[in-house]
Amino acid sequence: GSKQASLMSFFKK
Amino acid sequence: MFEARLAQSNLMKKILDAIKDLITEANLEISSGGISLQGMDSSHVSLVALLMRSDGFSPFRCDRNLTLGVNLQAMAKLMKCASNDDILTMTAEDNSDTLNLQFESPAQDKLSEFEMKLMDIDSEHLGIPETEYDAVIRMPSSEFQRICRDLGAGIGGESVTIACTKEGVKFSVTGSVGSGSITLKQTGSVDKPAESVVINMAQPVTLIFALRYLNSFAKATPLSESVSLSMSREVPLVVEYKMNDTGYVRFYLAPKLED
Repeated sequence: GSKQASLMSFFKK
Repeated sequence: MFEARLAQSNLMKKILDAIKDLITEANLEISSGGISLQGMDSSHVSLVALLMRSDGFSPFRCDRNLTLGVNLQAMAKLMKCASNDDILTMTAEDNSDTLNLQFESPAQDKLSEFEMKLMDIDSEHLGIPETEYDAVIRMPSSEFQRICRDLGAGIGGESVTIACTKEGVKFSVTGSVGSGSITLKQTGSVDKPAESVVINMAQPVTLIFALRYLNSFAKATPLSESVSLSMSREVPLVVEYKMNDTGYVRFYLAPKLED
């Protein structure tokens, strides 16, 4: 199955 | 002092309708370059980035940078008090806790003035890295809207797989009543750019996304005749609606990744 990733893991604060 | 005059209230209505269900409140950042906004949905899966360049307004005046915290749902409701072709003027004093909205009829025989309360919004401004995308697909925005709606409503799919090759782009779903796919081929003629499907591809790419977000992004369809989808392996999708040459609404969507 596939799992929804969070945007926070791609974009930096 | 901030003042921005927009020839057609309709544009602001369309922008707010496009984003207000995804993000209910956001900071409008006002600078000499124009008006920008960035906000994530509450589940941190998607992000909206708006830019309205100052040259889209006449006049546009911004003496110092301002951050205006706005309830977008409230502003959308207020904008409904404007007729589509009313001239919209937004003004705010430098340390004001209100944003003034003025709607003027084209014949200048009706003037409506509203004061909207601003709010303090804690927002995390994210740095979006520059990305070379494996594939950029441009297609009619109405076609994209139709595909997202059909795959969601027709099949009851939750996740859509978007596979892009040189030949075309294939949207596939598996849902409660079965499965289905819609493939768009690259169109040969570019006589009518707004009606064409154009694929700029460095390498084939396949990604999985939650369909309900794409359906939400498609609410921006009235903003532009065409939409572009930018995809790279294992990075967020960018769905961009350009507003002539005066700005854009971009949606970023984190992919679903294999466990």
